Amino acid sequence: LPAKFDWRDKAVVAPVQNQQACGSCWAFGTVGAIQSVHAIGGFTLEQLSVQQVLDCSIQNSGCNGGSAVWALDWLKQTKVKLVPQSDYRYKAKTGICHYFSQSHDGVAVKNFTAHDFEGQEAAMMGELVQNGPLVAVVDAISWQDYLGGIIQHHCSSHRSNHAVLVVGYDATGHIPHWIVQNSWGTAWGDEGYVYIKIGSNVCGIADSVAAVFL
Amino acid sequence: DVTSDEFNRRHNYFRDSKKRQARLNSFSAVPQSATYGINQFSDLSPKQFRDLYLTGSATRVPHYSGLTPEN
Repeated sequence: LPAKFDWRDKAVVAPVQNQQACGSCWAFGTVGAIQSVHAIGGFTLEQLSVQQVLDCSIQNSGCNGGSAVWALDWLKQTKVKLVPQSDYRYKAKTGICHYFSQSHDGVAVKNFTAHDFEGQEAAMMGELVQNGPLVAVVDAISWQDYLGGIIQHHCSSHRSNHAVLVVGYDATGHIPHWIVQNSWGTAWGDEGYVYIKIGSNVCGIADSVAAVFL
Repeated sequence: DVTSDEFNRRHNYFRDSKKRQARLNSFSAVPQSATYGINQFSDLSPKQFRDLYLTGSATRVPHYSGLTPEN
């Protein structure tokens, strides 16, 4: 594995989004991974509709919360195509599901994997390099006050409450860390990103990790 | 638009957040460590923050065995 790997360097990661006052992290994480993997496959990086996942993945609870794994399972089972964001804009409110014909432009999920990588973060690095950005669910309680730097403390595992997109890692410095895109806008953290120490499941970063296949 | 009650409540949350940040920063020993301070969430109580933003559920998933359907 390379000592440093960042999918942003390949221009396959969309800009940081802002979920606003809606508990839609799970939808942002899911859609972030799909649009990146689609771009890695040689297509133009295009923002796909978070609102579609929010409204239509009824196993989840829209702005009241949900699971990225359930959203991916819904996309896989139904073969629903995620349409471009421009066709189904984000409103930060749960709404009625809009249906599109199968001939409409969009991206379908063929498969996904979801694993607990606790104790195996090196394997998680391999999965990231091999497949693309990963959706992870973390404990983000201390993130209310986060400004930047690498989180090493105050972040428990096994108490996950927030979905994020892991876009890379950097093991070249004193503290190897994950590079994680959040969905709280660019004013939060380091331009919308947060860094988490690799190796001891800080924030539960390895507890529930999904990779997408298109 | 906030009422004075709401303003006072948020001001208290803001004051509490500064204490919380000082405690979190006390562990930041090395230069690259995380830093904590005032941001757009500082006038929310921890409960409000949790209820509004920490709504992701972790689904129980199998431990990674090295084998996936793809490989």
